[in-house]
Amino acid sequence: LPLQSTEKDNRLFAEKYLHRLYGLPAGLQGRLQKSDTFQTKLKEMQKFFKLKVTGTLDDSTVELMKQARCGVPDIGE
Amino acid sequence: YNHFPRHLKWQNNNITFRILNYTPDLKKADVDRAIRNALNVWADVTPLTFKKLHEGIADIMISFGSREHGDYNPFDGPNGLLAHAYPPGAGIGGDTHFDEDEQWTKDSSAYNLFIVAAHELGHALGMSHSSDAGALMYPVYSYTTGFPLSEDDIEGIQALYGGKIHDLLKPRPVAPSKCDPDLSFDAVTELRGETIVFKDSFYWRLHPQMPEPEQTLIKSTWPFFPKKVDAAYENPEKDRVYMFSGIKMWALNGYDLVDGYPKYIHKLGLPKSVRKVDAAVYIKDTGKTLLFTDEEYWRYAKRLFTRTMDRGYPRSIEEDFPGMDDEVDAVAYHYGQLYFFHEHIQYEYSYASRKVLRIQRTNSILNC
Repeated sequence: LPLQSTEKDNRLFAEKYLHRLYGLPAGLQGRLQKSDTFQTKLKEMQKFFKLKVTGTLDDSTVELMKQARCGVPDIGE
Repeated sequence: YNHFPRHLKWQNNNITFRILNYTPDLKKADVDRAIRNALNVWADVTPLTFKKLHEGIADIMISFGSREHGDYNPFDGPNGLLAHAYPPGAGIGGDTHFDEDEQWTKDSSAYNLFIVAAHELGHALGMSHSSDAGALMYPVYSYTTGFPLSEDDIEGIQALYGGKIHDLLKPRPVAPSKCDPDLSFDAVTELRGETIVFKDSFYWRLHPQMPEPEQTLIKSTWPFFPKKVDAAYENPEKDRVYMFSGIKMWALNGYDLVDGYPKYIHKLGLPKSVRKVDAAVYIKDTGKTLLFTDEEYWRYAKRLFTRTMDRGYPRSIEEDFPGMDDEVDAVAYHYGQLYFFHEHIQYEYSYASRKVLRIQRTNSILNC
């Protein structure tokens, strides 16, 4: 369904974002990460940007992930 | 602000840099100037000096590249990741890469090279990302004019290198915190279904589908606009938003400035003694526009510039809006109710029955 593919696209986009910028381990391409690892990293990102820490890919979080930005990770090395 | 782990920094203050190649988007001289100005931003507040090399290895090697460009840290095409830089150190340490797939500009029309370079060179000197939306080291790109470093940035870089502060430098403002209990608003307006709340040099954007308001620098969206907004309102029938600052007013069609603006507020028939509009609102049900200045307010018929202010105005706010404060910071109109904001209090006022229905904190509309 379109909704499902959008959700899936957002999820894959978010995984790539969190992998590049929050140290989410690289999952198998195309397969969805285990949800607790993903959720932990997502919460780190929401906390950094002072969003509501929901651990879910809500609209505000996806919107912020899509904004043009610097490619240096937000935490750690 | 944040530093990289182990507070990585250059061990001597005289740093060298070299520009290895140039983007075709700008003249070579424009790139040279953007990079030099970006380095000067950091030199202005620290003892650091930057010497340009034209050959050999420099501490900071600057280049433009796209997709995989030699550091196993590929760019992603237009938008998304704009650039990256490495913390101080030997080899790739300090190196700064810009994504050639971006459109690089020297104004606000696309990605301003000076602003991105000032951010990336912050990394090359040891600054990591800041979570303060008003800081240059905030990860998300936003266009701004004037001196780009905020207090937060300056404190961070001086913690690494010590510093000097020029009293002529006015650091970029720190972003207001939406849940500060004493928060007051400068202005509130609707804009095509969203609510825009102005405070200092920032605005929050509230969208019914987005649980969290999004904070942005005013100049990042409206570069032509002055730093602070006094009042704003939308006339949805004309798809216009009117914004007031000092004795001037701007008309926007969406995010674009309408030809012929800014105009002086006195063209509305306001006396010269009025030097600013505190709040403004369009009452959809009556087609009337209300402008609030100090303890009074003015009412206009449908078309603002017919110079016809309704007879018998200005009138006293206290008399016509009993139960309200006698001054207003901002006002909005939703479904028959007026929402007046004064300092940290929000008054929900029934326009029909002329009375205050509810009192809340100003920032309750920001999910606080």
